[in-house]
Amino acid sequence: ENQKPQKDEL
Amino acid sequence: MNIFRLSGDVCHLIAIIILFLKIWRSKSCAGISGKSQVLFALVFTTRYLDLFTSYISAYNTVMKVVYLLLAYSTVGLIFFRFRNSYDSESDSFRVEFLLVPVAGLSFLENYAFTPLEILWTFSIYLESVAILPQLFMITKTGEAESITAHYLLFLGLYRALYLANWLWRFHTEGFYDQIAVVSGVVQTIFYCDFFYLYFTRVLRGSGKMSLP
Repeated sequence: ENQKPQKDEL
Repeated sequence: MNIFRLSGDVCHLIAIIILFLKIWRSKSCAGISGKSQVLFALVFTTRYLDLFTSYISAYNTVMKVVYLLLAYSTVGLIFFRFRNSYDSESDSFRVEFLLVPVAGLSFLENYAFTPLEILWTFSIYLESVAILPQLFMITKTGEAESITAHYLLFLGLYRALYLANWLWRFHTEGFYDQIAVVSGVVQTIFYCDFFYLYFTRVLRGSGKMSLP
């Protein structure tokens, strides 16, 4: 699995 | 939040509003690809499922809800209220050629193999190609009204500004979302040819944009 970034974009 | 991200979001919002108002005021969706608009509604739906699972900010929540409402309203105008003006003959792009590979890729390349993550990834991949039915329609009919061209310009600006946003975030925060960035670059490339046509034809000429 890839590292999961925080999804704060639209 | 930085200036590129904020202006990107605003350009996206302006694009969606331009399209909605154009259809609403002219009572016609001639020249608009209903398929692209359905794909965008699907993009927002599958991406913003996190409205129910995680709170980020009031700005984030409000923008998501506004995008969703406008996307579905536009689809409603095209397929219900003004469906007589819908040019289904010209809107002949085969969307299954986009949906099937995009769905397959989102199962293969994602951040986590969970339903929400796969749907989020699907939305990112789908957004990068969702405009193709619209561009295909313009190529097929050979022209676009200038207002449709303005819509595409703001959508393209939104993409370009998001690229600037990612560069900025990478340098200032070390933030890097590989899936979003790669898809975003692909998506922006689709607009390059259109940008060229926009600046050489719409701004210098008048009225309609014709393709060679």
